[in-house]
Amino acid sequence: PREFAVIGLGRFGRSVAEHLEANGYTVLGIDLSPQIVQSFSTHITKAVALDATNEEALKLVDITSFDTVIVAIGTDFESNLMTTVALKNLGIKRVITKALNRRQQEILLRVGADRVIRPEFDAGKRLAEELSAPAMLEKLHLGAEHSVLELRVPKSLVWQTLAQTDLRNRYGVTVLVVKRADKLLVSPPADCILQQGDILVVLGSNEDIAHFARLE
Amino acid sequence: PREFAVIGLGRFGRSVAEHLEANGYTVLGIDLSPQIVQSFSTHITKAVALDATNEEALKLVDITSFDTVIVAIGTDFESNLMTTVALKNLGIKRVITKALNRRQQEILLRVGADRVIRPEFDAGKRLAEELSAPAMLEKLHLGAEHSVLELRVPKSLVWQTLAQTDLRNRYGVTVLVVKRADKLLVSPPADCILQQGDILVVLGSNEDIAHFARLE
Ligand SMILES: Nc1ncnc2c1ncn2[C@@H]1O[C@H](COP(=O)(O)OP(=O)(O)OP(=O)(O)O)[C@@H](O)[C@H]1O
Ligand SMILES: Nc1ncnc2c1ncn2[C@@H]1O[C@H](COP(=O)(O)OP(=O)(O)OP(=O)(O)O)[C@@H](O)[C@H]1O
Repeated sequence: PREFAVIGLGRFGRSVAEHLEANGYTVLGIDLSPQIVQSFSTHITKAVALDATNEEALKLVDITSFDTVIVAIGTDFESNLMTTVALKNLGIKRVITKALNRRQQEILLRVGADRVIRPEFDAGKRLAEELSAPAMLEKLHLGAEHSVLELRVPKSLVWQTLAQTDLRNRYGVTVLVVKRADKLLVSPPADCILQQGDILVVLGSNEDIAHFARLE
Repeated sequence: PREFAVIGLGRFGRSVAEHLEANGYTVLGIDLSPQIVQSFSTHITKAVALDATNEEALKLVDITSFDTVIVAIGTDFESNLMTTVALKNLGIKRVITKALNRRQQEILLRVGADRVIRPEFDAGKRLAEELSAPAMLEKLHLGAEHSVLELRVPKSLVWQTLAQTDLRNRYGVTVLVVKRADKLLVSPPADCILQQGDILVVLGSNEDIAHFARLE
């Protein structure tokens, strides 16, 4: 799909719209406020002022030509909800809606939102995760039970070979990549000596990764 | 560090506090509003109502015993700014502050915030990235120039061996792991046949990863 519609040009909505445009997509921005539409119209393909709870108004801008619409109306939950319902009534294939809390999230999913995002809640969770594992740089989840973790090499492993660290037996993690300055060592050999400043990319079960991430 | 203080118990602040507690840390929550403090006091170690722009009030709760304080006061930028300044004046080692936009971010960094987060902006960017690469499940950045991407195997590669896909030459990406149902194949062999439903973990430069992510 080459085009997206974003309804509600608050901070979250504007960010979605701008980043999609930056990735080469066509974005239609919709907001109740003409001033907001005016100030934003230079940033995206097209922006129109209308009340998105109004199905007729949505039809006028050909909303059904979009298969994904993002609803980013925050404070006014009733409008957020009514817009989501209107979009599903019009047959929009994928409606992604923002919610402020879990109660709102449940209601939106019940009325047909395909996905509900809580930006502040997610951002808080991410920050907490980063603060909890200070050596950790980034993490991705691989299925429900495993993770790939990027972290600075723990001090206690520096100057050992990978074989000596015996990570798979001691911690249950596999080293996929060692990044050393600009060099990437993929599937590094057993005699690879870990150095100060190395960045490791490791794979393991979530539990093993959590333990390994706290190594000093 | 086993303890954190979170000032401003809005949605973002509460989420940071709750997730840190869930990870076993001690959290002191601070908010201007006694009702908010009251309702939140069951969720975290301790919560107190005070005006965080007041250095004397901060000293009374022994704020200097924390080496990381998160400032999550959103709407009232002046309070957000004054609290950040007060904390740095009191010698707090790491102050992480929330900002609503880039202008605020610049000002906060200038007065000494060690890190500034824009939750709604970041969440919008993440959603846009996900929508831009639909096969992509997760991504982590490895240095400034490389990424590790997790994605569903593109249809066009199914039934080919890794050798046949020739990914390193055609797309510049290396397959680190193939996840097949619950099995993880690390550093899979060249004769590994890709199957429908496989999940790939690949490494490459940001550019190569971006192209590969759009394969059908
Ligand atoms: N019925 C409606 N139709 C179209 N746009 C609407 C409607 N109701 C509200 N909006 C718009 O939605 C936008 C976002 O709403 P609001 O600012 O309340 O959300 P927010 O959650 O505070 O935003 P953010 O946190 O993303 O900055 C506003 O610009 C507002 O004009
Ligand atoms: N001077 C202050 N001292 C302590 N707490 C404060 C002060 N000023 C504001 N707060 C608190 O900060 C909290 C968060 O502020 P606010 O709700 O404006 O932010 P927000 O950005 O809308 O929050 P979120 O988006 O995270 O829900 C409020 O609960 C408010 O009581």
